[in-house]
Amino acid sequence: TKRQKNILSFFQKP
Amino acid sequence: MFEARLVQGNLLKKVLESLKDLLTEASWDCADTGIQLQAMDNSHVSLVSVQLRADGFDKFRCDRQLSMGMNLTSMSKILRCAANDDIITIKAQDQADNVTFVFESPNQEKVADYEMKLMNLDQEHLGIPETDYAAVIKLPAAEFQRIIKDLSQFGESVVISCTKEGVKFSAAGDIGVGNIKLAQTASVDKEEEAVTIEMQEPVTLTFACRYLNMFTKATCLAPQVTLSMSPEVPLVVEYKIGDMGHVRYYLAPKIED
Repeated sequence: TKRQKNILSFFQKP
Repeated sequence: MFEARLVQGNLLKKVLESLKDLLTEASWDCADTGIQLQAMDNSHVSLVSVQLRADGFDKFRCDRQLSMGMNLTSMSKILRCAANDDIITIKAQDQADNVTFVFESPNQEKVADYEMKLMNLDQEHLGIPETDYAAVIKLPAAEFQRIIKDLSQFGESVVISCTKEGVKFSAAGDIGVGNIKLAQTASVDKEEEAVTIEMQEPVTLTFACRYLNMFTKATCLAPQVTLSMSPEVPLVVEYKIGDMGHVRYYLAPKIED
């Protein structure tokens, strides 16, 4: 099974 | 003083239609270069980025940078009051707590203005790294919409798989399995009907149908959509807004734990 990733785990906060 | 006038006002109507299901509120950042918006959906699975360049407007004035926080449901309600051929002007004073939308009929015989309260929203712009994508697929936007709609009947996820031969969309669920393969078009009469694939390496990724379906609300904006994919990074779904900018949706993939 695959799990939905969060977009925040790819793009950095400033 | 901020003022932006767009003769092709229906472009703005379409931009709002393509955002309002995904975002309830967001800030429009205005500068002398144009208007930008970046926001995540509530569950932080996707991110939307909109750019409207100043030179795409028929008149554009922005004396100082301003960030206009708006309830997009309200903005969409107001823009639905504009006819498709209306000229739309957005106006705000510096440090104002409201924004005005003016809709003029092409013959100037009907002029409507709507004022809307602005909101103070927490700004949290994410840094999107420059990425050389492993596969860039361009296809008719209506075709992509149809594929996602059809496959959504089968399951919650769509697997997008790109190879030299073409791109394959698949979904599986209780009722069975669906596969749709698109080959690169050899020759087409109209450029907008073409399917083109630029591929560095084959890539297969899984995405939630729910979000892809919401992205296809932007189908009215452009004849073609561009999908950019690399292993284990968010998918980019891009629609051009005439020749003045774009709406880009970033969607986090589903990944094996």
